[in-house]
Amino acid sequence: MRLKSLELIGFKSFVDRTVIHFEEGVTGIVGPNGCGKSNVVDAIRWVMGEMSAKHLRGSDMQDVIFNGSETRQAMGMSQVYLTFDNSDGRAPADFSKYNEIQVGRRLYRSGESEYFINKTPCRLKDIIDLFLGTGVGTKAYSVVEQGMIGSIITAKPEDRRFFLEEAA
Amino acid sequence: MRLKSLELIGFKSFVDRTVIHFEEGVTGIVGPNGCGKSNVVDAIRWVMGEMSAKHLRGSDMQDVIFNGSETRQAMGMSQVYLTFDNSDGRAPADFSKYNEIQVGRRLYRSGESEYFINKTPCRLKDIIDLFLGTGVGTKAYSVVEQGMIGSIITAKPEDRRFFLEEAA
Amino acid sequence: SRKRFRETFDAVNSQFQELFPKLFRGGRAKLVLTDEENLLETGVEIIASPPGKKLQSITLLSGGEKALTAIALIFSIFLIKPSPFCLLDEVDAPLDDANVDRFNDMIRSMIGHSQFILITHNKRTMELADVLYGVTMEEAGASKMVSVRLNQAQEMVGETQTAVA
Amino acid sequence: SRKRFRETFDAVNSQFQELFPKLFRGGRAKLVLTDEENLLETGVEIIASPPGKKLQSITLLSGGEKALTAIALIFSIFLIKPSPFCLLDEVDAPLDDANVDRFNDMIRSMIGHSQFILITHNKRTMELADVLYGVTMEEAGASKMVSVRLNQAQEMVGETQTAVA
Ligand SMILES: Nc1ncnc2c1ncn2[C@@H]1O[C@H](COP(=O)(O)OP(=O)(O)OP(=O)(O)O)[C@@H](O)[C@H]1O
Ligand SMILES: Nc1ncnc2c1ncn2[C@@H]1O[C@H](COP(=O)(O)OP(=O)(O)OP(=O)(O)O)[C@@H](O)[C@H]1O
Ligand SMILES: [Mg+2]
Ligand SMILES: [Mg+2]
Repeated sequence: MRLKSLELIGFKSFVDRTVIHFEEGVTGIVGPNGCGKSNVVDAIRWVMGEMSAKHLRGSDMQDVIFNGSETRQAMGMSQVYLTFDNSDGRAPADFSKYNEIQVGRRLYRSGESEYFINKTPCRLKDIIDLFLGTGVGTKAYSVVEQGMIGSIITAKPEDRRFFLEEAA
Repeated sequence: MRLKSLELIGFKSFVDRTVIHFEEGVTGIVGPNGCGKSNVVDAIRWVMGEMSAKHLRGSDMQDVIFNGSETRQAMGMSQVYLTFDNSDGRAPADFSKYNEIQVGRRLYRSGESEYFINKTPCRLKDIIDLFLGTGVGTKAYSVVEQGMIGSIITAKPEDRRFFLEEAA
Repeated sequence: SRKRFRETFDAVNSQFQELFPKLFRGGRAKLVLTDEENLLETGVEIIASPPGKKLQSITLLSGGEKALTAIALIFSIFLIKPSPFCLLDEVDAPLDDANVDRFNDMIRSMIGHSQFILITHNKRTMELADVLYGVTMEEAGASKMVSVRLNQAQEMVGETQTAVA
Repeated sequence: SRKRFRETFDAVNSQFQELFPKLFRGGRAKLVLTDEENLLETGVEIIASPPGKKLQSITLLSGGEKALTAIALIFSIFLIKPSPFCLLDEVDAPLDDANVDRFNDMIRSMIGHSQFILITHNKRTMELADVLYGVTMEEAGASKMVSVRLNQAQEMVGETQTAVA
C-alpha cells in the first residue's frame, strides 16, 4: 500500500483544490515558514482517521476548515482524499481486489462529518479498521510531526513507552 | 555593566582552561553539534548563581564538573570566572569604585562550593545580590537558552506570566 | 505586587503590539490576561495573526511563525526592562531566510541598548557579529574555543564540514 | 500483552544499539526499562554516549545530539515494524551539516523498505528527493503547491528569499 496522491479542498490554508502526486522513493516538500507544509501532514493524519483536534494543532475539529483570510471568505466545508496504490495487494480482504484504494473525509461547519472508501460512504470506524488491517495506521513513528523529535527526549519514561507499544 | 571575559576550567566539556573575550556589540559563537556552545551559556548562568541543576540540563550540580572522556580523566573541580566592565559605574554601592568586577564559582566533587567577588571569598547570596542590584540578574529573558522559544509557546498561560514577572 | 505586574503587563503588551508587525512585516498580535480580577495568579494568553491571515489560536501557527512570535515577546520584555547583555542560543533555528533577515534587522536596532551574544548555525546571523568564536572538539569530549573570521565560521557550518566529519 | 511488549522492546533495543553508532559514526546507546517487574506500566529510559564521550544522562547532550538520538530510536522502531510510508516533518532542523549527511545516508539505506515524504528547509536533504513540491502563499493565507526542480527548491530557501519577502 503506497501513497499515490493527496487531494485537499478547504483544508486549513489549502482553500483551493490542491492535488499532490507521490513518487515511489522520496518526495520532498519545501517552502517558507507558514506556507502550508505541515498542514499537508495534518491533512494526511486527518483523512486517515485522526480523532483529536489537539494532534492537528487545533482546539476544535472545525479548526481544520479554511477560516478565511484578508482576501478570501471562510469555507463551509473541508475535504481531503488520499489515494493508495494497492498493486501489492496488501489491503485487507474486502479491498484486496482493488488496484487503488481512496479514503475520503469531509467536515462541515455544522459539525457534520462524512467518510468514504472508494467514493462509497462509510463510518470513521471503517477507515480506521482499513488502516489497522494494512499495518499502515497512523503509527506515531511513521508520521513524525514537527517537534515530535524533541518530545521523545523530554518525555517521561512512562510516556515514552507509548512509541514502543505502537510497534508491538 | 557589560561582559568583558569568561574563563572556564573543568566546566562540562571545557576540560582545559578556556578564556573568551566579549566585544561591545555582537559576539557570535559557532561550531558543530555537541562541541560545547550551549555549555558556555550554562557556565554564564552557573557563575551568576544558578541554583538548579535542571536549568543546566543536569540532575545533580556535580554534572557540571568535567566527567572524563575517551582520552581524559574526570576532573575533581569545576571553576568559572566572569569579568564585567564597570566603567559605567552601574555596580551597586560596595563595588561602584571598581573598574572591573569579577565573579567566580568553584565546585568540588566532594560537593563543596566556593564563591568569589574580585578574588575575595564570599557567599552565593552575595553574588546573587550583586546581580539583583545591577538589574543584570539571570532574568529568564536575557539568557534565552536553546529550546526556550518553544516553551514560551507551549507554556500554560499561568506559567507564561513568569516571564513578565521577571521584568516587573 | 498587583500594581507592578499590571504596569509591566501593559507596557510589555504595548511594546509587543508594536514589535510583532515590525518582525512579521505586518499582521497583529496582543497579550490577554486570562483573569483580570486576579492579577497575582492570572495567566497570559498570546493572540496573533501573521499578515493577511485571520486571527486565531497561536497553536495553529507554523513552527517558524510560533518562533518569531515568541521572539517578538522576548524582545518586547527586553525593551521594557533592558539587561546590559542578552544571550540567545540558536533562537533563529526554525526561521527561514526571510525571517532570519528580519530577526537580524531587529538585533541590529537593539545593539545600542545592550551587548548581544548569539549562538547560531546560520550563516546570515554570523554576519552580525563583531567578533566570532568557533568552538571545536578535535579531541573527543574536550572543547576548545578559537577566534575565527567570518568566512572560517561560515565554512564551519557549510560544505566543508563533511570533509572534517 | 506483556509478552508482545517484551519482544518488541528487545527487538527495538537491539536495533537501536546497532543504529545509534551508525548514525553517530561511533559511540553507543541502549534502552533500559525502568521497572522490569511491571511490563505493562514500565517506562523506557535512553542511555547514550556520542563517540569518545562518557556515558551520562541524555539530558546533558546537546540539542543536535538529542535530535539524532531520537531519530535513531524512531528509525529503529520503524525498521522492526515498517510502515509502507514514513512522513518526516523537519526532523533535520537541529542538525549541523555533518549530521544532516549521516541522516540522509540512513534515509537512502531505508528507501528500499518504504516510501518517504520529507518536509525540510535543508538544501542537502532536498537532494534526496525523487520529486520536489514547493508550497507557496503568494496570496496571503492561501496555500498553493507546485512541482519544482532541485535548483528552484534550493533557491526557495536560499539567498533569493529576501527578494521575495
Ligand atoms: N483553518 C485554517 N484556515 C486558514 N489558515 C489556517 C487554518 N489553520 C491553519 N492555518 C494557517 O496555516 C499556517 C500554518 O501552516 P503550516 O504549519 O503548514 O506552515 P509550514 O509550512 O509548516 O511552516 P514552517 O516552516 O514554519 O513549519 C498558519 O499561518 C495558520 O494560520
Ligand atoms: N560534565 C561534563 N563532562 C564532559 N562533557 C560534558 C559534561 N556535561 C556535558 N558534556 C558534553 O557536552 C556536550 C554538549 O555540549 P553543548 O550542549 O554545549 O553542545 P552545542 O555546541 O550547544 O551543540 P548543538 O549545536 O547541538 O546545540 C555533550 O556531548 C555532553 O556530553
Ligand atoms: Mg511546519
Ligand atoms: Mg546547543
